[in-house]
Amino acid sequence: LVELRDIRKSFSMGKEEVEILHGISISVEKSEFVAMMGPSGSGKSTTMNILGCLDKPTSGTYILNGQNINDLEGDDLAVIRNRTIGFVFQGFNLLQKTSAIENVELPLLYAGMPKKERRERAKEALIQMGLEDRLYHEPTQLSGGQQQRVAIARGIVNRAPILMADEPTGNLDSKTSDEIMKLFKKINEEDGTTILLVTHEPDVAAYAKRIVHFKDGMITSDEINREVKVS
Amino acid sequence: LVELRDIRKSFSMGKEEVEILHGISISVEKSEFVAMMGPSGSGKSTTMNILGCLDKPTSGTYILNGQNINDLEGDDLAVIRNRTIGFVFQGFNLLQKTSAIENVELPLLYAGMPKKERRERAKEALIQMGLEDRLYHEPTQLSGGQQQRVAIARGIVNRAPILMADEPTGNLDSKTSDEIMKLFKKINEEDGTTILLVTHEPDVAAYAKRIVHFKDGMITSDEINREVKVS
Ligand SMILES: Nc1ncnc2c1ncn2[C@@H]1O[C@H](COP(=O)(O)OP(=O)(O)OP(=O)(O)O)[C@@H](O)[C@H]1O
Ligand SMILES: Nc1ncnc2c1ncn2[C@@H]1O[C@H](COP(=O)(O)OP(=O)(O)OP(=O)(O)O)[C@@H](O)[C@H]1O
Ligand SMILES: [Mg+2]
Ligand SMILES: [Mg+2]
Repeated sequence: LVELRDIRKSFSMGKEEVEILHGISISVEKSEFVAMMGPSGSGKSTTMNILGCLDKPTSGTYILNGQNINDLEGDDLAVIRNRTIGFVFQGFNLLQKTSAIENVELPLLYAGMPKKERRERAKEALIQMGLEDRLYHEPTQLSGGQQQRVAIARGIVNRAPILMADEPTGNLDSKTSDEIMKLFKKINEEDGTTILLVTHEPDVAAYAKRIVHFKDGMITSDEINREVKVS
Repeated sequence: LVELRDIRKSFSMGKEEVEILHGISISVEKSEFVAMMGPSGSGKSTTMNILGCLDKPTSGTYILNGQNINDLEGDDLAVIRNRTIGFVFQGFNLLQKTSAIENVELPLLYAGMPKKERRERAKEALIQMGLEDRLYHEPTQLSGGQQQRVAIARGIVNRAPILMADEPTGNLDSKTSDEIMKLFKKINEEDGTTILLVTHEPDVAAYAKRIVHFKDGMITSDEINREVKVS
């Protein structure tokens, strides 16, 4: 379903080119639940941004759902992304001066869903995140963990076949983290949603069925998780 | 050194007033190392913002270093804050389009330190954070954990008597978190820096000598940590 082959990514800093990803290859089947771990700066978010069609690799191939992503541009890419992927950003990326519910409605708006139905679905996703009394708060009126949960709600609201979450529990207490992970496990097992999750926390990675380790822009291990958290 | 008495804080949402802190009282002596924990939304950052002189309570008293903070305004408040407190924000609050080193120099600039010395000190703080090859990167050119470490460097660079850190390790892997906590422990024990730290992680709170629990805008427990992490 998701396949990266020898992905390299460089950024230009002034006149210099710095290579950050040195040939990342990974293949994920439908309904897998994969956790990605590794030290700060090892290339996890850079890889997630390529997987989420938010950034293009410098070289290498990305095949998503049978489609070579390098062949797509602009609107075509945006449509595929909206239909296929729910994305939770490490830095939340919520729209300022916009309520939680409107932030969560955004992917549904792009999908062409009518107003009444959008509002229903967004409300439901926020209730699942324990935020039913924060629907109309704007980001500056929310705690760090509440903002994080709005970002998660926005990532799951369109029920896309793939959920990509970049450190979704960094600002959450362990009880709330656990609840979020149980919900992810549920949508993976009941809806067949494929999940790619970046995390620093072993307790969170424990829910995944496969764990991929990053170091210095390369994948150093990719193994079945023999101690999957059952409940 | 730091004393809050019956602090209440309300926010206005449209025509409504919502009380978030319902009478917070806490007293911290010089060179203490206190961790504050509690569920998402329980009022930790709101309390930290009051302690950091970034926000005023709706009622109650804040005495900092013998001075009643309610009596101070504008520039006087800013001077006291700059001289007394190093603050690490939960959301980092780095200046965009500004390099890491310039971000870290900011508190020193306000303190009137000359350019050459500022640059030296900022560089040293960033090296302590493992960021010596990221000095000239801007926030968008840094990973989440690197941005967090720039925010921490900025909080410790002026070596103020009090360090207030709001969830400083949320985006860091456990090895880096541990290194940061050992550094905090060192500045607490060697320099006598008073540390107030908000965290969701028990492994991080373990370094503190006292743990305060928040729930629904109130302090529910405040106890000596009998299992302080020695090393
Ligand atoms: N400007 C505001 N207007 C209205 N409500 C606010 C505002 N700022 C914060 N709140 C509310 O105050 C409560 C406490 O927020 P605070 O940021 O102190 O929580 P916290 O304990 O730091 O949580 P977290 O662990 O998620 O960071 C939250 O429920 C939040 O929605
Ligand atoms: N636009 C950019 N220009 C230059 N360097 C960049 C840019 N974006 C990221 N980097 C560098 O790429 C490296 C990898 O960043 P990335 O965000 O992928 O790390 P990460 O594994 O997600 O780290 P973390 O766990 O801290 O979030 C970092 O060292 C970062 O400084
Ligand atoms: Mg990252
Ligand atoms: Mg907070």
